[in-house]
Amino acid sequence: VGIFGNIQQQTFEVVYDVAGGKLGIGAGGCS
Amino acid sequence: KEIASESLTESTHFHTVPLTSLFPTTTHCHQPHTTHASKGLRRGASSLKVVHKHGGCSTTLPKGKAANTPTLTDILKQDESRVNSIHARVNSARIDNLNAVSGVRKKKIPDSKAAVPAKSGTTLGTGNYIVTVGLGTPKNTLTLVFDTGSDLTWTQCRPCVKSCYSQQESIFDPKLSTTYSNITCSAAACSGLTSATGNNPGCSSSTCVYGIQYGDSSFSVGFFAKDRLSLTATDAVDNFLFGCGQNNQGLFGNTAGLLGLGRDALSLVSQTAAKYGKYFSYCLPTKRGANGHLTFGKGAAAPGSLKFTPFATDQGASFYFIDVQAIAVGGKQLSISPVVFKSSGTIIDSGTVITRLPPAAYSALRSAFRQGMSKYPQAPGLSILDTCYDLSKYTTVSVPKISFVLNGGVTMDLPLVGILLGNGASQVCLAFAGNGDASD
Repeated sequence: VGIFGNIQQQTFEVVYDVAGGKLGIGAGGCS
Repeated sequence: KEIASESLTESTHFHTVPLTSLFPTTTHCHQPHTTHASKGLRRGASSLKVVHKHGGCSTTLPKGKAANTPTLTDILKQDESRVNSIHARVNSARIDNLNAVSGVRKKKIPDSKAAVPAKSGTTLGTGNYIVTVGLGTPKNTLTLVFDTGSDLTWTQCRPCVKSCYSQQESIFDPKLSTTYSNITCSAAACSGLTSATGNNPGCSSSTCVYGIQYGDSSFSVGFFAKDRLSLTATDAVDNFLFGCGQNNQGLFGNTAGLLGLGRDALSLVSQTAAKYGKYFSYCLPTKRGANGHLTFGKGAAAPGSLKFTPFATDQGASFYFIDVQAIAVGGKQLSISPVVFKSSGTIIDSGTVITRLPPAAYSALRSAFRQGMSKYPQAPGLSILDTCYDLSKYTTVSVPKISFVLNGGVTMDLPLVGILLGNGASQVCLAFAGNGDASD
């Protein structure tokens, strides 16, 4: 299985809408 | 015209930066003017500050030599053992699913054969993003690693019947908390430990006992308990089920334990479903970033640029699966058959450091990246990273941009910190690795 690691997630806003079955991604969430 | 279009391509498809920006001389904490919480949280949301465990902003953990901060090689090695345990867990869950569907009992890789036991829980040592919470009444402050790749929240507990490793804050003492109680062996929650830890619970004088082992043979064993978990100064979760570790050994750094955010019923996300609606978000800051956050509930008005991709079909274990559809390097989409990603599946994991790709995808990424970096001298590899450069003779560098395309047209244009990882200017590496074998 491929794994999207935390280095590549840095500074993105990552939203887990587990109940809604979807993942949100937004650029520039933090520094 | 030629030069103009060349430089245009450079700027649109390359990150061109001063070398110094890759290696800040100080690891001072970069205090931003706004934080997530200050943007005004929606009612009912709880936001915790997230910092990098080894960065300049982790106030609770000692820094530098005192903290025997692991070297980059240590972190990469721990990361590798975590990935092995994740592969073992996913394969084991897939074989279970296969057996359930086909009725034919496919042989599971015996634990001794699997790189690591296919138990729940994955190497903690690399988990390098931490939050601070309160436990018990009166509140005890604890710094925990937060991990979407595991489910059970645990912390070390006095009297440390067998062993406790040294942690920064004082070890939680259940005797001093008026809201603490052990879970009995007959309680339904006790049997829930099997799926949350991969081990059947034990029982010791009618108290439920948990055990969780991590990929690098780190482990925590202790009493299954409940107490008040304070996520922020104003928000707390009563009767929160967690592991009170009496025998804890392994690579846990100076943290007090782990905050499990997986999909199992015992994870913090599931236990607080009524309060936060199984909705949480985070932003992982760079080493010097100070405005990272972990927010439960619909947090601040999500940045306008937020785009959603559906979670991929559940492939067992309690990981969060996503659908990667393509990768682009330097503005060109790589010719990787969609089957490559479809057959391997991809999980998103806050506790794994380096992204792992199926071998065919990694070799396509690597050769395109090497082409874009051909003007720079190569340097020796670093542990699992096999594409490194010696940039010490340059004042500015131009690095091909890398983007991931997820199902639903979601494109992630990686910032430079998500592309390169360096051991100093003479060894700057592509921060990706390939899985050893497509059947991994």
